[in-house]
Amino acid sequence: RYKLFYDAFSHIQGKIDQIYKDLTKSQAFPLGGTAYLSLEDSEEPYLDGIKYHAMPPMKRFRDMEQLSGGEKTMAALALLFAIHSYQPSPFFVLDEVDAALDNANVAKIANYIRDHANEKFQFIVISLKSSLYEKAESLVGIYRDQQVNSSRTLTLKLNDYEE
Amino acid sequence: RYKLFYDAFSHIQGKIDQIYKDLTKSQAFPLGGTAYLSLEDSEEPYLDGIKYHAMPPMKRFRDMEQLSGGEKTMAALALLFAIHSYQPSPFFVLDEVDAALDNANVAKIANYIRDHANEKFQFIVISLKSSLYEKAESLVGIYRDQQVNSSRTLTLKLNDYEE
Amino acid sequence: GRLVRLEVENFKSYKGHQVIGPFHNFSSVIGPNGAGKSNLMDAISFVLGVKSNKLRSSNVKDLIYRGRAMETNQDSVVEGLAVNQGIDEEDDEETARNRSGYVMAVYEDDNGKEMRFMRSITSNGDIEYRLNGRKVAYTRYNDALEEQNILVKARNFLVFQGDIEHIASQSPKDLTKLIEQIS
Amino acid sequence: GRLVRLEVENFKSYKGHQVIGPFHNFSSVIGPNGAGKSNLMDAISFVLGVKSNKLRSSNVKDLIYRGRAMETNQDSVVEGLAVNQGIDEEDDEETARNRSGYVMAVYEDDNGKEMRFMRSITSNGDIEYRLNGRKVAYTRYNDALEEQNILVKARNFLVFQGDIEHIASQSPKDLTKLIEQIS
Ligand SMILES: Nc1ncnc2c1ncn2[C@@H]1O[C@H](COP(=O)(O)OP(=O)(O)OP(=O)(O)O)[C@@H](O)[C@H]1O
Ligand SMILES: Nc1ncnc2c1ncn2[C@@H]1O[C@H](COP(=O)(O)OP(=O)(O)OP(=O)(O)O)[C@@H](O)[C@H]1O
Ligand SMILES: [Mg+2]
Ligand SMILES: [Mg+2]
Repeated sequence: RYKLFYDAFSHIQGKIDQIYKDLTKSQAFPLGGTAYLSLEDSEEPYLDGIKYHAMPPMKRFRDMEQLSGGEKTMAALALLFAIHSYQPSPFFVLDEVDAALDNANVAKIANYIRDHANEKFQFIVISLKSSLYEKAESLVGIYRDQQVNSSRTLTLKLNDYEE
Repeated sequence: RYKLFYDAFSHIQGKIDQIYKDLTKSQAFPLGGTAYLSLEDSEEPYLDGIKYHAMPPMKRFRDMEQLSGGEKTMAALALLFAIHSYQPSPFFVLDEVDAALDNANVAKIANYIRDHANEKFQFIVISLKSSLYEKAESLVGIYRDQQVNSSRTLTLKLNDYEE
Repeated sequence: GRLVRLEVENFKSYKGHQVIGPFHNFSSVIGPNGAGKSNLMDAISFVLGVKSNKLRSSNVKDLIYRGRAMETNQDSVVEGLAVNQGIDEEDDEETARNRSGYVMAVYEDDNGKEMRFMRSITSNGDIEYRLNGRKVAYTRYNDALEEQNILVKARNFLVFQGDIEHIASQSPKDLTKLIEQIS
Repeated sequence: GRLVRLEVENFKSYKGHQVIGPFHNFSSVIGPNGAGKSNLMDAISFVLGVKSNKLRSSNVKDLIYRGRAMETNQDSVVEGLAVNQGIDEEDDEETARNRSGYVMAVYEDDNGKEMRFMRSITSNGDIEYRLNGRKVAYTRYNDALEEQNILVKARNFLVFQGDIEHIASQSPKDLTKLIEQIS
């Protein structure tokens, strides 16, 4: 049990920093931020807590609580993708995870998903922001049909996806 | 004590429906939705709970928990504005309250604020959405000055506000 | 593997039988507030075995489509309003109570083989599981999901509306629990 | 009345003395993630007397500006990174600990008379209140706010990031409490 836990932890620990860098790097900060996991008590790790630390580019080391809404969202997505790299579920369903993100960060998430979505890693992303959903391969549009008082759907394949 | 409480309750009860209608009416649904407060035990109201009910236009009566994220946001803003009508604080500070709103609802909130902001009722609204902040009278832009590692601000009066 | 499409019947705001999809490698779900986007995520979560309290519902019957009918007399003021807005009285209490519903996920595994996962709510509120059309027990159903690396207990691949910011600042104990579940 | 402008000194991400404003009847605060928008709201809340635990800080010293210095040796790996990104070592532990800070709100009442509310944190972590430049006790300070209909206990006019959806679905008890506070 200890071995399994430790395998998962060290795999995720090894991946988290690069994923966070991929999500936070920009022209202004080509190196991106820094992220890592630490064990509160390394004697018996599965008995104690794992602390997650993330530092946006060019910012000092600070408690996760003091990060802004958008900074926390980016850190959370990095953690989820790092966990996925150890235990790859076939698909992700994300419901308006971009709500707190500014346009620059929405673009980074959209690009990350486009680069990583494939036959074995599918993304279903609910979003209100055109800068995210216009990057998708297809859209599932949901509307309310007032006549029959019901939700209805239609799908649309976006041609330029092959870009 | 009972009298004061009852005054506040009945004032807010009297205003909430109209405010919610103002916030939810549209070309498709000119009448808007329905909202009201009810007392769980009207013998001693300040001992018991006040239940808030809001129904979006053309939808059935349902528990507040089953409303969508955007529907809850609109209902919450109506409640806050109704409470304000009884006890008018001089200003409101709203931090990204439009995060869960689609473009149509963002426009409704922006128009409501424009119509109600005046010398005695000031709005300071933090937003990432241009469809909201472009309706403001002035902007306070905040940026991070990397050289000195500090937040900095600048203000901009929007000319066309006199529209 | 991947999710190909969903078939729902009387699930939340989706009345009657509807096919949703196909889904691609990167599909985005869009639509106005209150249209039914999160209800679609609830349908995907439901078919995988997520409990109804995580789907904004206190019991499974809340997950079944309910029409426009007014429930209590408190609504009579509202009913009057509904009628004058030209809303027909669609659903009486009886019809709504006897309605059943289900969600079926059509899934394609890594070898391109199609699998059908179906979870239904019977008219008396029981839950049934079907794997490729055959009724099975929950444990068998969940085993088939785990074989596809779909670990519903960990749920690290489902991010519900409003939850994303809490994931980064969850307590160290919770993070340990999550890592334990996937290891 | 209305809020005219804010003057801050070493408050959260705002280094040194800065004037923010003027604010108009409808002012919008904009900027990228992490720029300092919510910190501005924290400054407005702080000057009105809201406690630091509601301002994402466990104690008042967290509200004082801290520069780039690395704190613990755990950061040495990070420090190396900071140096090679060309970040200068700005703040040592000593300077940060002795720093004081304040927020002053310039407010105009309904008759156009200017009032200045100032709340400061001294270098040893004490809090002081000043009304139009004169040091006063908290109760006097809060009375002056209540005369302007600014009821900090109810806080119904401050909506912090992420809180809006909970307001609609708060428990009936909480709603009663809120109505009690404003009545
Ligand atoms: N059992 C049910 N029968 C019919 N309608 C239902 C049922 N349960 C929920 N609803 C309706 O579904 C609507 C909410 O849908 P949903 O939460 O999916 O919206 P959404 O598209 O996610 O919106 P948002 O963008 O605001 O998050 C509510 O208006 C609610 O009344
Ligand atoms: N005492 C302090 N000294 C210096 N910087 C601080 C201090 N406290 C918080 N910060 C920094 O302020 C930043 C957060 O600012 P804030 O929450 O205001 O951002 P925001 O503009 O609201 O962003 P978002 O759009 O993502 O909500 C964090 O990066 C944090 O590190
Ligand atoms: Mg939703
Ligand atoms: Mg913020």
